[in-house]
Parts: sequence; structure tokens; C-alpha cells
Amino acid sequence: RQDLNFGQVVADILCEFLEVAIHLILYVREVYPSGIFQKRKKYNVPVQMSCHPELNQYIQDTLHCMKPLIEKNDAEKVVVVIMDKEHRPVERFVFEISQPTLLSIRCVHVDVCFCFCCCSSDSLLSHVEQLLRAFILKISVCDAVLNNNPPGCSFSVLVHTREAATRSMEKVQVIKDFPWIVADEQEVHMKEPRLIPLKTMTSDIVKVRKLLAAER
Amino acid sequence: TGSATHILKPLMSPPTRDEILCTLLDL
Repeated sequence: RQDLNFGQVVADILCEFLEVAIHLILYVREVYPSGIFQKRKKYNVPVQMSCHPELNQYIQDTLHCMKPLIEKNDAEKVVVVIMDKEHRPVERFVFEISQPTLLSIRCVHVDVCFCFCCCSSDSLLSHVEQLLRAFILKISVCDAVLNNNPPGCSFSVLVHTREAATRSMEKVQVIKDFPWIVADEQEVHMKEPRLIPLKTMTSDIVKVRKLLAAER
Repeated sequence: TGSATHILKPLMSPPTRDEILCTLLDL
């Protein structure tokens, strides 16, 4: 248990959460036909997840490449962008991610070990599960506060990272044959977006600071 | 300095709605 790598644990939890969140956003915002989604249970709530192999593989590859950045605390934001037929962003779901500082990582690491060794790991995991569930529930109902998107939309996942971290992304490219490029300005910025704060969450081991939806 | 923010995205695009509809029809 002392060998437990805190960064990896956080990255695992966040990537699993982002996977569920991306599937749910694509379902709720009707980017794909509802027929490819199946009801599953995650974080003890029903969610809709795609059962289309090609789409699932794409989402998995995206998260696989992102994981090393999250592990090293190099991913500042993960943004799910919904684009219209002309590839202009019409909606963005912004996940601002921050991990505790190195010092607090160490402290929390001890806490985690303490929880695992002396208490029940169930209480810690159930706390994180509760927080992530709240995010998922917010996404499930976000269409109530968002306008309908035009037909024929697509999506993209953007990662805001520090310049120096781009090298590790290049490393992953070689392994996964899933190259990443710098996003075009027009894919990133929206003119006068309407910002809708959906949820903020903090816990000792995972921090997803803010979930924002922005629409044109 | 290495501190500037880069915004990265996968080079490949996800399958489009139409592509997915076609595969559903094939099935």
C-alpha cells in the first residue's frame, strides 16, 4: 500500500469519471442517436453510455493519452466541445482540474493509507463517489438550462496543458498512434458565450474545481 | 519558460452521426 502512486490513483478516478461524463454529454446533448446508448449504473446512479465500438474506442484512446498529463498534474482543463456542421463551437463543457499541491499530496497519501489500513476504504471511496455522482446528476439535467443544438453536431475533446507538458503527449503519440495537435483558434473560442456554472467539487484526493457549460 | 498554456486535441475526429447511422443500418 505504501507503493500506491497517488497521481495514478487520481488519474484513474478522473479518467473514469471523464469517460462517464463524455458519454452522458453526447447522449444528453443529442450528438449521436439515442439508439446507440444503453442505460448503465455508475456512481450508483443510472447513466447512458454508448455501445458503439468505434465511438467507445475513440473516447478510450482520447482518455488514455490524457492520463499521463493528469497523473503529472499537467492538465489544467479538459473541455468537451460540441461543434456545428461548420465546425464552429456551439457549446463547451469545461472541467477545470486541479490536484492538491505536492505537500498536500503527501499528506493526503498518508490519509489514504490510514483510511485503507485503519479504517474502512469504503468510507473514503463512498465520499468520492458521492461527489462524482453530483457532477453526473448535474450533467443529466443540464439540457434544462441549455438551448437546443442545431442538427448535425459533432464533438471534440480539448486539453489545456502547459507548454512543457506537450512533450509527454508526443511520447504517447508514438505508443498509441493517436496523434494530438494544437487546436485551431476557431475551435477554442466562442463569441460572447453564455456561461452556466454547473458544479464545483473538492475532496482531499480529487479536485474537479468547476464544471462550466458555455453556449453561443 | 514552458509555462504557456497549450490547447491540444486529437488529430483524428470521432465518428460522425451520419457514419454511426450508416453502421446501424448495416446491422
